[in-house]
Amino acid sequence: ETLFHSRGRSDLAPSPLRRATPIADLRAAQRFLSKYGWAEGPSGAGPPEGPQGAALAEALRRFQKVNALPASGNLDAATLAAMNRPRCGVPDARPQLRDKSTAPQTPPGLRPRARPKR
Amino acid sequence: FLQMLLPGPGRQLEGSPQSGGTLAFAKKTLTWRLVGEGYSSQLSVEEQRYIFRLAFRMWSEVMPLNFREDLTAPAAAIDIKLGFGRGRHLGCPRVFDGSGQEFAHAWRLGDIHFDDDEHFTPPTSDMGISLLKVAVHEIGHVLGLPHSYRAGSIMQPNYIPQGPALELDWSDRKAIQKLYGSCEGAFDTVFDWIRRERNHHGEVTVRFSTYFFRRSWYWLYENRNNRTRYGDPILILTGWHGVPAQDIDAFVHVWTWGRDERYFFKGTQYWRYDSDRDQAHTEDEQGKRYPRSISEGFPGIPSPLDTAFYDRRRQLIYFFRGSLVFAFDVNRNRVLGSYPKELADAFPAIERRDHPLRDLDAAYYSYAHKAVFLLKGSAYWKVASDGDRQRRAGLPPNGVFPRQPIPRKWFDVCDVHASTLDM
Repeated sequence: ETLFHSRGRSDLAPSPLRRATPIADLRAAQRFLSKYGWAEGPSGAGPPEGPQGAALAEALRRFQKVNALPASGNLDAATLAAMNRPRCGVPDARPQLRDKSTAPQTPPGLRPRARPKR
Repeated sequence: FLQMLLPGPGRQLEGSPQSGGTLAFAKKTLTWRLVGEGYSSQLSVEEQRYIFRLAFRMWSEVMPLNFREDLTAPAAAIDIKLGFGRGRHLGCPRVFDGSGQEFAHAWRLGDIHFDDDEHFTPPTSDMGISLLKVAVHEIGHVLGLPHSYRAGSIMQPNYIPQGPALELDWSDRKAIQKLYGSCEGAFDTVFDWIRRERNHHGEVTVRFSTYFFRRSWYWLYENRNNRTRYGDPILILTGWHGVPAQDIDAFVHVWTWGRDERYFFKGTQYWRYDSDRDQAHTEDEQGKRYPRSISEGFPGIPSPLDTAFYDRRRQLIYFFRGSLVFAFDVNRNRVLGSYPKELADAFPAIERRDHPLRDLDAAYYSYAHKAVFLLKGSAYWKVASDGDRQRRAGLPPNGVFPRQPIPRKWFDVCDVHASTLDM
């Protein structure tokens, strides 16, 4: 049980063991950008370890822009803070890279085969 | 994590025409369940289920789908399953990260998982993370909505502590209606209700609200906000006292310098409503009982009625039944000699063959639009007002303009599942 003492459980205190590891360095930031769809490529399926180099700067810039942060492309403290905010686990829709329908692209393998024109 | 975004086996994979192929449910009523092995340890099960019921209802209030909690069907038959878990959970390929950062995730057309290491709280609390807000967000994903960066959207990826009341704003409504279309359906009656109030100068002011009645529930429509009241529809029983609980045929407000009489009509009877005491009269000043038969109170008027409205300028009540219209003179308490008439004659079509002809659902004078509307099914015909006739010479008196879809004038008048009407 998670520890609490007041009836309304307002003093609920998750155990320190089960806290999310803060995103505090470049590697964690790269993983964040890849996990939530900011890595390169139309389907957002960037490399598992995340964008590198120029791609990283570009991904950071995009992330900073939608979070109303200065789009410097640098991993600064404000950007790390934004990455650590409570959030939904579904990847983000990135306005620039996805088309209007913002529907996740079904991987080619699963796309229904088009019938050859008569 | 792409797998997580794809629907699970056996889900409906239908692109709806409005969405241009984005995945959307093709069923009118979706079932959901908080899975037994996924109860949170932080809130009582009842609280969790209540919050999810409210979350689903909030989407149902703005889109044509209904949501029903199903506690009995086999799990595989449930459309949306919700559950809490810590770290590795519920067979999900995505591991939760503990308190902080990721607090929930969803599979489109599939399921919703909440990280039970987060401090989820009920809507009444302003601490922790509102479970209601997160649930509404994740349900939005399951229904097909992506994240949005628009301020005020429920689909923002990051949690933003909510102000006093959580509601779906205009853009979220349009986004979901883009996938599922807008709400349609016939009404039993529509009317404006006049309220007399005193302002802080002590002067009497008049305000009005528009009501839409359907079966046993109703909506208040806020004309200035172009939407129904938050939390509507509610049961007629809860808002109106002493009138029938469902299937009301008509409402008429006889309002002149000397008279202020409000009547509900159903079947062969009518009720008079006391606005000040907010309940139907049981008898009049002479001790005569209500409800009464329509033929007694309005001689010459048949019943049951389709609908009726009061024309303040001419001090006439127009009663509609089938293809006939009866104009009733409230001062002489009788039907005008030249009536009944065919609906198509009394309210002629301005464009040929574009006319409701018979069996109206509602006839309604709107103070907001200063015009009469005839409603039938999902369409309305506007009756040419004096202003219209001044602007366009040659329009016939009481001429009706071509049909228009109701949802394009009155927005988000949506049903919810009967099991959530009392919320």
